[in-house]
Amino acid sequence: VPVSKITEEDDIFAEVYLKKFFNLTEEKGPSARRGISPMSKKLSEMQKFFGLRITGTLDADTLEVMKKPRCGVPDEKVAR
Amino acid sequence: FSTFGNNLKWNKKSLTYRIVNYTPDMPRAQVDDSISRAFQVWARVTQLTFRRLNSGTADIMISFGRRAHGDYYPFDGPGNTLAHAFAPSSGIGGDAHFDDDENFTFQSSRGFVLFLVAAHEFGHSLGLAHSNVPGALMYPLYSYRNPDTFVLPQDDVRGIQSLYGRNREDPMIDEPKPPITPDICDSSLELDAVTTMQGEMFFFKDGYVWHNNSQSNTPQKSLITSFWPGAPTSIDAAYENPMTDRVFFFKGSKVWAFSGNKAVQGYPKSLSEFGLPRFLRKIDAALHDAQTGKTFLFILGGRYYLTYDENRKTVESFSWVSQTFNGMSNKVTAAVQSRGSTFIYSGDYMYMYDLGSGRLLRVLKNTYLLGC
Repeated sequence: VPVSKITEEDDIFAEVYLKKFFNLTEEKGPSARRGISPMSKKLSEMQKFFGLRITGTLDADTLEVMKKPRCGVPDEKVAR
Repeated sequence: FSTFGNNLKWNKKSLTYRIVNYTPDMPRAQVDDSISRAFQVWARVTQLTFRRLNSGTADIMISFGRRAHGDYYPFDGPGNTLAHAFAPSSGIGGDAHFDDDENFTFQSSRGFVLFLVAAHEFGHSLGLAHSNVPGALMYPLYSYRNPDTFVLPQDDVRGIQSLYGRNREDPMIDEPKPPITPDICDSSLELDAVTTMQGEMFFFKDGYVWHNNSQSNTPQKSLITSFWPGAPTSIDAAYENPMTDRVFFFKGSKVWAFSGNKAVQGYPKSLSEFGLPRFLRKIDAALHDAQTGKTFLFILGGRYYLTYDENRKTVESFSWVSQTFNGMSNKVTAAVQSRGSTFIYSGDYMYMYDLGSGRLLRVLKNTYLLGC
């Protein structure tokens, strides 16, 4: 599959996807400036769930999985 | 498998459902049938029963809607989210909503098969969360499967029985055994097909494909149909022609062609339309010789092979395998040429040949190329 460049639009799409299915939340305050970004953490979680290479960054394989038709229930168990 | 936890399950075995409205995509009778069969997927392996109501409030209310449709989770137009459902509880709990911006079908892969989407959502309605096992019904991504031959995979059977127990009434139901995901690193596993594609290697068994790429050392598993939409659910043989950047899949008396994971127009074709003899019913293995541009197609139980010229669509020669490939007396089950080396799979082993001379170079375990 030809490797395509990740656009800003793709980034936004990925963020919405991770909020919807992996409970990505905005992290505020001093801790937000330290350590791995919430986005990268959730990307790793999503990549692990789908058996992708865990990079913590948005790559073409990850984006391709995000664009596949799917169920609307979150992947992270949000019971309520 | 995973469940919602918090003991989110029904505390009764007899459940009711109601189809509140209909999609215009399918005749009502087909919607009714799809929904009923989707419930039977779960009823068959548990003691759960599902009774349909035509009015009032049922445990599981089923409806079709677009965008914002009355809960906090608006749908998103065509594609992406197809449907969602709520964990067991009173009120909206158990209800299943389908995105009517999608094209739902009764059986065709030209849209989303309602039976498959519904069976998945009803798993949520009963308390199952998503599974990360590709091929499981509760895997979050949609993939086409033939509804007529659908059998609930073992991961889902274990999941639902962890909530509701087994179907005790007639334990000796001679149901077809749920498919178990083959272990690709079991060297006694007889592969259906092996091919290269754009520098990667792909190994096929039943409905699954494993591929190893340079960036990861463990083979990554997917469903064939999620990698190649429109491909058959399992295949007999496969080869890549690097010159045309096409990969061909053989299943029964048909052949499919893909460029990358995009289907090539005009396929599938019958073997005779492809230029092969009419008497052929199946291709057992295939490989493409990059040097001569000829394709080797192993047939008749993998004991004979013909060479095929793809440009002229003609068969050039017909021979015994054992006459050309010395030492190969068993049936050929898969074949591939990778980086100039030719590998023929037979039983538990793969045999490396110099294709020009037919000389046997090495005998290897089936898992040699898999990096297990």
